[in-house]
Formats: sequence, C-alpha cells, structure tokens
Amino acid sequence: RFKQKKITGFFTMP
Amino acid sequence: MLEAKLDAASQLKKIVEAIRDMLGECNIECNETGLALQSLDKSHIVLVSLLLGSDGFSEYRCDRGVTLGLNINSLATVLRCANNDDILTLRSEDRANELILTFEDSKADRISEFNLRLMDIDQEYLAIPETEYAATVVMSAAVLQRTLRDLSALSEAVTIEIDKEGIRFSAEGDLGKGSTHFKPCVDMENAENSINITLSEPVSLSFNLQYFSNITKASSLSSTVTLQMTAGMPAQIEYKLPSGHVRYYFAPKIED
Repeated sequence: RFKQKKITGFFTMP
Repeated sequence: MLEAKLDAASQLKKIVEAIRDMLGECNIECNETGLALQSLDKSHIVLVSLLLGSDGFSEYRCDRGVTLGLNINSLATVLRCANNDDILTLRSEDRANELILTFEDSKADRISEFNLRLMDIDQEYLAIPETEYAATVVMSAAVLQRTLRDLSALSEAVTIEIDKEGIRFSAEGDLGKGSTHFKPCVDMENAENSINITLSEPVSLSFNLQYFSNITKASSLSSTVTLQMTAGMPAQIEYKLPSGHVRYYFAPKIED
C-alpha cells in the first residue's frame, strides 16, 4: 500500500 | 573567526530543541551573512534547512567562512546550562577545533564558558529545486501541532487534503478514524489564528506522524507555520524566525 519515500529520491546531490 | 551574540540564549535553545531529535552530527556554515545548516535526518525522510541571518544577532562578525562540525545533542546539552535570558556569545577562531559558548546574566556578574569540541564531518548536501507549490497554507503553528498530536492516537500516518474549501487532516487505524477540517478564515483580533490558503490545484498527501510530530517541535519558534505541498513531492514546512527560518522538506508516503 503506502510506502515511505526518502528525500534523496527527490532531491539530488549537485 | 566567528563572533556572534544573542541577547537571549532562549533563541538558540528553542532552535536546537526544534532540530535535535532529527539530527545527529552536522555542519553549521558561518559566513558574513549568517549561520546556515542543511542536514538530512538519520532515516533520510526529512531534510532540515536552518538559516540564521546576521541581522538576527545583536552583534555579529564573521570575516572568513567557518564550518562548525557539531554534534547537535552535545550543543543541546551545553545550552541547557544557560538561563533563557542569558546573553549568549558563540566564538570560534579560524580553523579552530572548538566552539566557545559564553553565557552571561544581564548584570554581567556571572559568566559561564563552555568549549565544545568540533568535528570534521563529511556531509552530503542536496540541491533543493526551486518549486512552485500547488498549495500553500499559513496557519497557527500551535493548532497544527495539536491537530497532528490528536490524530497520532489513531494512526501512524496522516493524510492532508487541501482544496479551496480548506485543509483537512485525517487518520485511520484499528480503533477507527478521525479528521479535522479547517476552513480558510481571517481572525482580525488574533492574526495567527487566521488560515490562509493559496491554491493552483487541490492536493492530497500522506505523511508519517512521528516525523511530523518532531517537525512541529519548532512551534515554539513562530506563531504561524507555512505548509506547502505539491502532489507526489516533498512538503515544505517553514517556521519563520526574526531573521531567517527553520525549514523542513518532508518526503510523503506514496501509494505503490
């Protein structure tokens, strides 16, 4: 069902 | 070198209390514009971004960039030795391995000094994309904290739906379900109790309540909180400071 996403999946390292 | 003075130690104590549960060791970058911190929580679900502008200090000097690698819990431990209304000074020499904190009472007949060991921390910095959020809600920080606390009795997760009718918080668990709905409103007498919604399209997202409850520990910093959401993206939750902000980027729970 609902899965906890990680911030690192949205924001990247420059 | 860095030398920064606050008229009341409580200002820094509250900020550190707002971030300490999420962060372990992190770098505080200091330059002439102020202090900044960006760090992921231990499970990489929340990104904390703190900005303390130099204007927020009664005295501020930092000619050259200084990185303070700190254990936030150690900083919190030392700050507990300061009275709320003590004058607090942070000092660090260039390339020093310690941060010196002094706490003085207003009559200056008591001065305490603590030296906190600095660390070399290899830290990842993330690029935060400039985002136009689909929904922005400004509401009372205390009301948000209370609403989430109530719903955490029901479930580990909260769903937040924002549309032009208002903002709705709901949770469902073994014992049943519950929700609280707030309509947009203007409170002339207590402006912080107003609820202002700016919307380009309705949004619904779910979040872990334990992390949300840690985020709302920043409620003591500001009477209002700004909640910004876009479908499928991390929410941005901001508490404004007299000069700067504490901002949290919070990854949602998404249906598989």
